[in-house]
Amino acid sequence: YPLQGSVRQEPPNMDFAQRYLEKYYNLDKIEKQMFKRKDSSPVVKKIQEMQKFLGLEMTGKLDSNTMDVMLKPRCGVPDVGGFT
Amino acid sequence: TFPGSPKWRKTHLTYRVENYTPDLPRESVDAAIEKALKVWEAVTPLTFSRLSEGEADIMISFAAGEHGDFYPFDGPGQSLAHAYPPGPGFYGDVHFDEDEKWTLGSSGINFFLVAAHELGHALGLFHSDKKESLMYPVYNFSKSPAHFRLSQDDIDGIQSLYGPHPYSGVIVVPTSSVSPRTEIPTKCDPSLSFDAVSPLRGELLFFKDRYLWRLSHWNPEPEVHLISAFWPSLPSHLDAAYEANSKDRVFIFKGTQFWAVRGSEVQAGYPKSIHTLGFPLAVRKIDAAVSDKETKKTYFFVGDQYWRFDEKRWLMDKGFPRLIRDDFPGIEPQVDAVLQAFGFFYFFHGSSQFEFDPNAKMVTHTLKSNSWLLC
Repeated sequence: YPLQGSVRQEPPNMDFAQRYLEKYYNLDKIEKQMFKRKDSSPVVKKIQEMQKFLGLEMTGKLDSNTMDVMLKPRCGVPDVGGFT
Repeated sequence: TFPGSPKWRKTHLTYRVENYTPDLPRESVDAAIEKALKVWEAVTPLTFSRLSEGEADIMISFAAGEHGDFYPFDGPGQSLAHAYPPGPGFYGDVHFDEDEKWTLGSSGINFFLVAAHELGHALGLFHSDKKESLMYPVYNFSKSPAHFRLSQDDIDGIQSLYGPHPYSGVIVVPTSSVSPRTEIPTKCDPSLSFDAVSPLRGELLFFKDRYLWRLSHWNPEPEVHLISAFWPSLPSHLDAAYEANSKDRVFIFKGTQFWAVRGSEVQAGYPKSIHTLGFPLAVRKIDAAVSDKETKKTYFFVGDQYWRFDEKRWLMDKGFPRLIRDDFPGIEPQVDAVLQAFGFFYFFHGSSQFEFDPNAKMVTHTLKSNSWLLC
C-alpha cells in the first residue's frame, strides 16, 4: 500500500472495535496485525461475521449502526468459540 | 449450545448465592434468581434447590474488574456479566459485574433479565443471533420481567439439551414466565398416585409432581397449588414429607437431601443430607415418612424396609431397619406416602390406599388414593 501522507490518529473506535472483536469474535493475532488496515479481507470478514450475528447490515465497515450496537451493554460470554 | 454441547448429567441442580450487590435488597436478588431459574424449570425436566453453604453446581457471585478467572470485568457498561457452561468446579458458575447499577426495573441494568440470560449459559446455552431471544448477547430491556417470555429459539435450544418439561401438556396453567402449557394432574383421575403426603398445622398436603392439593377444615374442596407458590426454592417431584408436630416443622425429602419448612418459610441451613439422620450411605432416597404424634417416633420407608427415628433425641432407634411386612402385615412395598389419621396409618401405593390399624396390626380398608380429595 502507498504510505499515507501523515500518520492518521486512529479513531478511538478502531481500538475499541479491535478489543470487541478480540473478546467476542475470536479476532486472532494475525487478523489483529492486519486490523489497522481495516480494508484487508480477513478483518472485513470478521466485521461481517459480527454484523451477521448481531443482525446488522453486513457492510464490513464499522459504520455508525454497527458501532452503536457494539457500544451497548452486553453479556461477557463470547459470541464465537466460547471461553478459551 | 457451547462447542461440544456441554450439559448437566442430572436434572436436579443446586445453586448458591455467594455474595450480594449493595444495589438491591438481598431478598430481591434471591427472588430474581429464583424467578430466573423458574423460567428454565418451566420448559425442561430441570429442578433447582438452593444451598446456603458449601459447593453448589451453580455458584453465583458479584465482582468488579479482575476477579480471578482471566476474564476481568470492565467497569460500568459493556460487559455486564458472564457465566460458564455446565461442568465441575467453576463451570456452571455465574459472575455479575458489580460496577453495573443493578435494578429491578427499566433503569440501570435489570437484574432478573441478566440473571435469566446468564443462567441459560450455566445450563449450556450459547448466544443466539435472534434479537427476540433471551440468549441474544446485547442487553435489551424491551421485555419487562412481568411479561417476560422465552422465545422459541431459547426453548428449542434448552430442550435440545434436556428435553421438554415432563408435563408439557395442553391444560393452561398461567405461569409468569413462559407460554408453554403445563398440566395440573387431574385430582379424580382413578390412576392418580401421590409423591408424598403430610399434615401441616392441621391441614393435609398431597404432593404430586410440581403441585400440591391442600385440604383444610374450612374448605372441603381441596385447593391445588404449585409447590413453588409456597416454597420457591424447593424442588418438584418429591419423595416424602412428614410433620414433626411438636416442632411445628414439615420435613420434605428428595433424593439424598431434605428440607425443613415452618409454614411457608424454608429453614436456613437446609437442604441437609438424609445421612445426617443416621441412614447408611447405601440409602439414596426415602420412599415415604410419617411421624406418630403420640410416640413422637417417625417411620421412614425405603424399599421393603423401614427405620424408626426418635424426634425427641433426634436419633435413629436401634434395631432398624426392619422388614415392612414383619410389622405392617398386608402393606406391600414400595410405599409412595403414609399418613396418620383417626388412629390409623394410611399407606399409599400407586392408585390404592391401605388403612392400617396399628393395634390390630392389620389392613382394615382398601381405598382409592384420591379418596381424600372428594373423588
